Amino acid sequence: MFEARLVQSSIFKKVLEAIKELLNEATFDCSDSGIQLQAMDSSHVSLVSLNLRSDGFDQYRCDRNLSMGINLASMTKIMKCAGNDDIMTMKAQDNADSVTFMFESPNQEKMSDYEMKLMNLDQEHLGIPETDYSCVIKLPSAEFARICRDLSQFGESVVISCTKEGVKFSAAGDIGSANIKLAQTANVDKEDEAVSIEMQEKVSLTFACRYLNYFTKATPLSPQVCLSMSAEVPLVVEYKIGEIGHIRYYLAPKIEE
Amino acid sequence: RTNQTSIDRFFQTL
Repeated sequence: MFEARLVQSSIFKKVLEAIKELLNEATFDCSDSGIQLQAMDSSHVSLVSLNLRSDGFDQYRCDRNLSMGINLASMTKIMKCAGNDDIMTMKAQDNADSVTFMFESPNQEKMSDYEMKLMNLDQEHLGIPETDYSCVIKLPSAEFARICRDLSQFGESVVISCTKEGVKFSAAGDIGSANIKLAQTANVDKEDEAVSIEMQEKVSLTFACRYLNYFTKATPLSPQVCLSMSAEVPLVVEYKIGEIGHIRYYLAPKIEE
Repeated sequence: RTNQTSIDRFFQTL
């Protein structure tokens, strides 16, 4: 038996918004420790890794490990039926071929349940090594979304260069070129608005704008985003999900051949 | 020219 209850169903709505443009379907792996998802986009350029810890749920029970193959368009339809303030419970029997979503209004006067068929998905799991990154940049997530949106007007690629002084995002194309520099914030009253840089070594890497823009769909999940970079390895874009977990996107760099 | 690499190249399939 699997049962997970979340008072704020809006968190789950936001998680779905953050993955549904990048992935068509995905396997939600449920275990005693929580719900995990790992999936590559169809072009195998990026990888999404989602972790929702069991202790972040209001109630959580998972007697046996369960892999739920889910069509994300179908799940989006169901999550649209939930009010933002609704309490959500996901429920499945062991070896089930369906999962049930239950939504309760805050005053408990409206209860609805939706059963969704599960899919059998062939899933490839990739081993992601623990890495010490040369540069770790934390910045407001809305600022990052704005930068990705603005630069994608200029070209298909963004160069992210990080030094101790700051981080520079650049793009160039037919209409011209663009550079956005962010310095580390000196004095911050509000932590959410800070830009901080931890640098061991300078790094400059090129990435596809299109994918960065997909990642920024996670912006409503967190006021801050963390970018981790090392030479010639994938960029990590991480958004914390409240007290419950995180979503990480890995993006393969573009390399001069 | 820069070419897009694939994510499989960096992480091993388990």
